[in-house]
Amino acid sequence: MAYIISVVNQKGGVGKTTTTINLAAYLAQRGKKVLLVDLDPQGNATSGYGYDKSSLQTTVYDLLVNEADINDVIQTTKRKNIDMCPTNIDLAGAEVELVSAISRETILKRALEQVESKYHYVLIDCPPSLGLLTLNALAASSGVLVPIQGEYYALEGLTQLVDTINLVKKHLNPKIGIFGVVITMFDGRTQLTRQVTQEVQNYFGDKVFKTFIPRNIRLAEAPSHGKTIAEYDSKSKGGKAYNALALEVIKRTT
Amino acid sequence: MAYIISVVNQKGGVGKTTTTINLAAYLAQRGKKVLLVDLDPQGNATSGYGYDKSSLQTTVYDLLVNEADINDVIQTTKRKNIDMCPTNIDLAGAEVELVSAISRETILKRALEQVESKYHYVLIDCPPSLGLLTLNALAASSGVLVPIQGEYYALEGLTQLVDTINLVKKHLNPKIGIFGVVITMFDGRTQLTRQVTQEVQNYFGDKVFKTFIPRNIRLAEAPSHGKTIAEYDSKSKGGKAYNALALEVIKRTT
Ligand SMILES: Nc1ncnc2c1ncn2[C@@H]1O[C@H](COP(=O)(O)OP(=O)(O)OP(=O)(O)O)[C@@H](O)[C@H]1O
Ligand SMILES: Nc1ncnc2c1ncn2[C@@H]1O[C@H](COP(=O)(O)OP(=O)(O)OP(=O)(O)O)[C@@H](O)[C@H]1O
Ligand SMILES: [Mg+2]
Ligand SMILES: [Mg+2]
Repeated sequence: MAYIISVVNQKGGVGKTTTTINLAAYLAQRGKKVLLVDLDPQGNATSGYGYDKSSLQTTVYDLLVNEADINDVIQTTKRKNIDMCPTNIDLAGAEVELVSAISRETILKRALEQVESKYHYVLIDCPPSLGLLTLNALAASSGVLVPIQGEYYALEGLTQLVDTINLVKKHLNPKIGIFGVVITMFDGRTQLTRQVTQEVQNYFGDKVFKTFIPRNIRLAEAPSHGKTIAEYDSKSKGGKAYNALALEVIKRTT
Repeated sequence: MAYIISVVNQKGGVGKTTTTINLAAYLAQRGKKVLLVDLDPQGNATSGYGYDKSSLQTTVYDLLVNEADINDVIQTTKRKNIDMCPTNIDLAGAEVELVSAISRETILKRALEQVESKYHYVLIDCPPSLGLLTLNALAASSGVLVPIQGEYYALEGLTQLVDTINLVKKHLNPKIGIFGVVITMFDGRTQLTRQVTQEVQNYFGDKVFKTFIPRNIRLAEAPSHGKTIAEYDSKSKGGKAYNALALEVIKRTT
């Protein structure tokens, strides 16, 4: 049985995609079989992995709206141990098109049940909202990974996020909970980051991973080459941090 | 007649709220009357201005869903020349609740028509998506201000954004167009930022404002004190940049 993790935070630009892509890379390096699902219409995880979005045949959109077989959507990547469900801009229409679909929140859950036995982990990159796409991810997941940037607005949305997870727990998926919280773009030199980080640790306690992801330009450069940080610069501070995070994730799930 | 500007980019965390709050502050300082509309369910602009979201009576949600009178929603702020339409978490339910409403995309437009004569500018802070809330903003606007962070994923969403604006132009609001593009969190030391910025300038030409907003921690600190950068640290690089941007905006609209 795979451990299915949704990477969620409705606050934009906090490192959801960067965390999904690079965590998947280091889990795979450690011999874990990983399926990466790109549930964000922006398709950043798809292009960050080097795919050309315009040339994709079947995507996550087809899975959710056209009841495509998930095996037709899964692409094997040239990277050992990582498969991907890519996405393109069509996905932007899914939320409206699914409004009156039956059991619209559990389409992804039912699709993943068919393939999860092949993987150790399924990582789902979510868009910056708590709409139907993110609900599908939460309904399908064993746990939620929340990247949080150490800045003021980061604190604002946390209660909304926790409330949404509790709603999903009550109505769609009794096993869901916060698997972990990871501090991203950490810059220990600024008081603001230290203050916000302290508040996050007070709020989430030991759910906060010990590994903080530092602000590191190499992480922002890697996707422009279609590479993960493990491929682009594994010796960078960002690479080492995601490698350490992967180890913590494995420890928490075994 | 007010010039109505939507601050839009579906990419998350690019500085939409920071730009809306601080541009409004410097336009007001130069004697322009400004109405700031917070159309993001996260309510960052509302709290960035120092409002306590839990104590608000009527909000943008009531305007869109309960047909509240916009004059009941507008709050005068203690800041000269700036009024605000605040928001709270209720707004997160609006998109689903409005799915079958008649003329759901033009509710905001019709509401603003009643008050726009009192202002020089209306600035609308949008959520990181191109859903119904952002469509309402686009339908009501004279122009779109697009903040763009100089990083790789920033380029990904531009064609989707331009396509959406063109759709709105064709079906909802013939006068809309890109009013301007502003480079945010600019760090000239990194090659990545310089490269992406060059590509943005190639794509948008002279729509790109000459003023680049530098990465400046004081901009991230100000909202934790409920202050604009003009109040918190007007001599900072961030303060000077938004002041210069306000001057450019005034020049383009007179
Ligand atoms: N630790 C880091 N150091 C430096 N840059 C980073 C780091 N993590 C992410 N970035 C960069 O910051 C930007 C935002 O990150 P990312 O796109 O992963 O966030 P996101 O939460 O997925 O955004 P969205 O809400 O739009 O989906 C990207 O340009 C990314 O390359
Ligand atoms: N020029 C800047 N320098 C440093 N920090 C900045 C700058 N502009 C914005 N920030 C900080 O970066 C984060 C993202 O900015 P902001 O919240 O304004 O973006 P946004 O596009 O409104 O995000 P969202 O997509 O979630 O609505 C915030 O913590 C903000 O304080
Ligand atoms: Mg993302
Ligand atoms: Mg915002």
